[in-house]
Amino acid sequence: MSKVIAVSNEKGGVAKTTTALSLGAALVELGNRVLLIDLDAQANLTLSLGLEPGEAELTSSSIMLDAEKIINVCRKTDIENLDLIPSSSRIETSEQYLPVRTNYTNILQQAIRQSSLPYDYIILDCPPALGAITRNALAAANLLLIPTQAEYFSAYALRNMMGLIRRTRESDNPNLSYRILVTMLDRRNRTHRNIHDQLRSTFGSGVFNTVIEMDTKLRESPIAGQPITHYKAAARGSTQYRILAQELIEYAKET
Amino acid sequence: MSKVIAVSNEKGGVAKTTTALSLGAALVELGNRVLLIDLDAQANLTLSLGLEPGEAELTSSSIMLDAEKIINVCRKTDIENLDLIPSSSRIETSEQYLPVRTNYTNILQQAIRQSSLPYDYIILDCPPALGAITRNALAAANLLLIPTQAEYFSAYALRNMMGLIRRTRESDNPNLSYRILVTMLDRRNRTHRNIHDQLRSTFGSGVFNTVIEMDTKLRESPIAGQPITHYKAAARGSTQYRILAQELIEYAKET
Ligand SMILES: Nc1ncnc2c1ncn2[C@@H]1O[C@H](COP(=O)(O)OP(=O)(O)OP(=O)(O)O)[C@@H](O)[C@H]1O
Ligand SMILES: Nc1ncnc2c1ncn2[C@@H]1O[C@H](COP(=O)(O)OP(=O)(O)OP(=O)(O)O)[C@@H](O)[C@H]1O
Ligand SMILES: [Mg+2]
Ligand SMILES: [Mg+2]
Repeated sequence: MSKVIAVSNEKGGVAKTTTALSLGAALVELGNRVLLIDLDAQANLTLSLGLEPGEAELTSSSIMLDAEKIINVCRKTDIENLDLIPSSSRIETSEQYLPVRTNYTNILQQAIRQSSLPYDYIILDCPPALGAITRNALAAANLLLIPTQAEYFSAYALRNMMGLIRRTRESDNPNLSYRILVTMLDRRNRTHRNIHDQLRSTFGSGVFNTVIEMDTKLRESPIAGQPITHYKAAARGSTQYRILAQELIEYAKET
Repeated sequence: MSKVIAVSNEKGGVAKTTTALSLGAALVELGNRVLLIDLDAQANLTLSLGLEPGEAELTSSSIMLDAEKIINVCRKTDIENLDLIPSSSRIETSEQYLPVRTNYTNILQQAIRQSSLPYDYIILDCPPALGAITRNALAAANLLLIPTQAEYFSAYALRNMMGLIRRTRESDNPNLSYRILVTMLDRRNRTHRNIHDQLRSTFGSGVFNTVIEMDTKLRESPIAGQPITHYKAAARGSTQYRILAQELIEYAKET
């Protein structure tokens, strides 16, 4: 059984895509087989692996809208043991077409459960919204990883997310757990330090110990079409996402 | 006739809300009457003026979904001549309910045209998506202001936006013009400098001369529930958004 990790936050620009890619690559380095699923119409995860969004015939929309089997949509990337289901702008239409179907929030969960996939981890990159796609991701996930900047709007977004977690547990996925990941932290910045402290005191063990700090190499690696661990193996971002991967594996063992 | 400015970018976290608020406040300082309309389910613009999202009975959803008159939904803020139409999470449902209506992209344009509003400028804060709400904003706007970080994903998002501008001009709003605003710039950062140069050489006069640089005071002001111009009048962010307001007024005279 693959462990499914949804990476989601309604707030935009908090490093959802950067985290999905970097964590996936770090898990592969530790000997795991990983599938990344790009669920965002922006297709930034697809782009960050050097692929041209919109070129692939089968994408995550094929699964969500056309009931295509997951195994038919997976494709290899340049990184051994890191596969991808690409996205395209078509997935934007699922916010309109999915909610009219009964049990529309279970589509992804069923698609994953019905196929015996050869992956240790499946990582879902979500769009910055709490619509039909994100609900599907939460219903399908064992763990919800919430990248959060130590800033006011990003911390505030956690309030809506806690409500969606509760609703998802009641309707589709009683065992859904969550963990907050503090991203893009600038330790020299007073607002960042204050809000970081508040997050830890409010959420306690609901926050990963690992923190991802600002590292400009994380801005550069998508331009090269590679995860940070391959682009600059010794960068601070690579180190911190590797530590995150280890903490995640430990956490997955307990649940 | 009010000048309508839509602030939109599919990419998340590029300072759409910060720009809508700061520009609005700077235009008020220059003697204009300004209405801010929060069209995002996150309701960050509402929050940044010290209001509790979800508390107001009438919101932007009332206009988009219930055909409520704009004049009935406007409310005063603590800032003289700066009014607000708040948002709530309900507006998320418009991605599902609007597209089934004929001419659904004209709802906001018609609502604005049918009321003679006492504002010099109306500023629309959009969600990080190119769905039904953003299409309404582009159809209603005289100018589309596109906040853009000098980073790879943000610059890439301009490609989809150019397509949507073309489609909007063909279907709803032939006179829609656009301007890119470079935001959150760190001049010491090589990626930022490179992409900034590329944006100017690609888009030429389609980019505002004014640039908004990183300024941590812009992170602090929403916590205080005030625009930067009121929170720290002498901050770099205040100065740069005031310069932007002046450049915008000049530009509006020409079109
Ligand atoms: N630790 C970091 N240090 C510096 N830059 C970072 C870091 N993490 C991410 N970035 C950059 O910040 C921007 C936002 O990150 P990213 O696009 O991954 O966020 P997102 O949450 O996926 O955004 P969206 O809401 O649009 O999907 C990107 O340009 C990315 O390269
Ligand atoms: N020039 C700046 N310097 C420093 N921080 C900034 C600047 N502009 C915006 N910010 C901060 O960056 C974050 C993103 O800005 P903001 O929320 O306005 O972006 P947005 O595009 O509206 O995001 P979303 O896509 O979620 O709606 C916020 O925490 C904001 O306070
Ligand atoms: Mg993303
Ligand atoms: Mg915003």
